[in-house]
Amino acid sequence: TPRAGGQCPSCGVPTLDLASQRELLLDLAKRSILDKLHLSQRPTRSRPVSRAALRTALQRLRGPPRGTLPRANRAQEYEIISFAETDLSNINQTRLDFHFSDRTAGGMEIQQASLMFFAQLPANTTRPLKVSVLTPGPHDTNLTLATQHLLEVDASGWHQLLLGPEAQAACSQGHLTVELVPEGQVARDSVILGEATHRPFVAAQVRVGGKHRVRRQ
Amino acid sequence: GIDCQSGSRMCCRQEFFVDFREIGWHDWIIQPEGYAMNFCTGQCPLHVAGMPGIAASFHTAVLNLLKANAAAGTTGGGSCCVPTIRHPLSLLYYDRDSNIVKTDIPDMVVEACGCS
Repeated sequence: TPRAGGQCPSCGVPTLDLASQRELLLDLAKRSILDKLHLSQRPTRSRPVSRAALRTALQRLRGPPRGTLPRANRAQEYEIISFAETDLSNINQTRLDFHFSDRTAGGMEIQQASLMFFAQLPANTTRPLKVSVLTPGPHDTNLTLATQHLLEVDASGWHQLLLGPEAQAACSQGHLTVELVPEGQVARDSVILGEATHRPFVAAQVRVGGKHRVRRQ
Repeated sequence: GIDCQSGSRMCCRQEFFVDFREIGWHDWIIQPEGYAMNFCTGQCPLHVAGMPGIAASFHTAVLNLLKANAAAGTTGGGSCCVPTIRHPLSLLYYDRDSNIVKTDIPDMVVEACGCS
C-alpha cells in the first residue's frame, strides 16, 4: 500500500511508485510461468505452424463439440477376439478362418481390426510373407482375393498386421479368411505356428448398432 | 475473501491482469490471452487474524506448525494476508519445436485472500 515515504507493511521494503511496481509484477509473472513450465526462457518457434493444426488443438482444448454425447453413453463399443481355425496341412501355405458371431440386435460395425500371428524363423533370417485377405463372392460362392499385403518378417515372435476395410467388412459379415504364404526358398517346417499357445487371432474393435441406428436417433 | 477497493487497508485480493500481447508473449502462448496474477495485500490486525470461516482451516495447520517450530513468524504477533483459494492456469502454447502443448499449472490464479 503506497504511503508517502513509508514502507511496505508486510516486507519492509520501501514502497515503489506505481510504474516500477507494475514492471516488477510483470517480471514476476513471466518468471512464475516459465518456472512452472520448466523453461529457462520463452520458446522461440523454429518453424511456423499451420492454422489448421492450431484450430484442431483449440478444439481439443475446449473439449468435445457442443451437442455430442459424452463417450460414455455413445453407442456401446467392445472388442472381439477371434482365434483362427488353422489349416496347417501345407507348411508353405497357411489358411486361417475367423468367425465372428453377432449377438447384438443392431448389427455390428467394425471400427478397427488387426491380425496377430506368431512366426518362427531360424536366427538371423528374414522371410517375406504374402498375406492375402479372401472374402466370399456376391452369392456366397467360393472365396475371392480382396487385398494382398507383403510383410518382411525379420524375427521370430508375434507380428501384427492392421486389416483394411475389406477385411473389416468380412468380419462384420461374420467370416474372414486369411492366407499366409512365405516367399522365397521352400521351408523345411512351417513359419506360422498354430498350436494353442501361438494360435493366430484377430482383435476387432466393434461398435454395436452401426450407422442405421444413428439415423433412427 | 475481499476484493481490494481503493483506499482499503484490510487484507484483500488485488486483481492484476498480465496481457500476453502487452508483454510480447502472444506469439508463443496461444491461449488464454493473459494471466490473472492476482495477489494478496493489506493488513491483518489482530481482531481479524485467524478469522474463522475465511482462512482458518487452511492456515490453522500452518500456524500450528509455526507454533510447534517456534518460528519467528509468530513472534511479531501479526498475521499475514495470504491466498486462501487458488485455481490452475490452463495454457496452450508452442514449445521450441513448434509442438502445441497444453498444460494446467496448479495454484496459479488467486481467487480469494484471508488473514492467516
